Amino acid sequence: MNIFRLAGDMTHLLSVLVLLLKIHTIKSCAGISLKTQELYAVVFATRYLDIFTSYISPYNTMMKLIFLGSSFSIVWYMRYHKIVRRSYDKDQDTFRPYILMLPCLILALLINEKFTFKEISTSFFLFVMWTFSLYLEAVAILPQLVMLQRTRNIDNLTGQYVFLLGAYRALYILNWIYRYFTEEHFVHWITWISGLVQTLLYADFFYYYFQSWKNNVKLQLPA
Amino acid sequence: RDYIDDHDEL
Repeated sequence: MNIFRLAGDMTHLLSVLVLLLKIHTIKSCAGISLKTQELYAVVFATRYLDIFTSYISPYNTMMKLIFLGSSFSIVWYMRYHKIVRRSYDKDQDTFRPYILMLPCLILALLINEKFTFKEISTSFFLFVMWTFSLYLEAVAILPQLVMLQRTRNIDNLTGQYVFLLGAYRALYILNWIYRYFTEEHFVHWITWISGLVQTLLYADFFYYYFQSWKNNVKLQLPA
Repeated sequence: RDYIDDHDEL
């Protein structure tokens, strides 16, 4: 564990808490994309399949449970909570998740660290699911970014949520650079490339977020 | 290299 990775995990945790805070306290999910939240629930479900079979540390297990619990409860709130669901604007949240999930699944079958298709074993299945979750996480924010461009006035909590979500993966990139130089054989091209793509997708959001912070004006993304 | 080595990160 290094400072970049810890900072990344804490930033990721904070992003989830900001969103839960918004939904739980003001009982509103205005401006939040349910599609992105559902994609994140799938990301965590497919990445943490090994939560019961492989034990790494109390921290690792606890964080996995927090991310699984929070992502599924956010989806539950937005779908079924009688007050929160009213503030969900489904007409603005039109991105079709399957056009993201299918290519990620096909890509995970073709490009993963195992590469060997012949051994259809549980470990191969775990590798494919884990790789799928990496690719899916890289693009899971797209429905949310599309929705932000359509929602004219982005409220502060939503802006902070997206900012923290992008920042966490940027910190992970620093963590991968650090581990590459300090550990033997630490090479994970698949993780690095999908993490880089993920962070680059936030590039324009970061730019407008920084501008709004610097000029102290409301955050607005160009249509 | 088994599954654990590669997946110690969240």
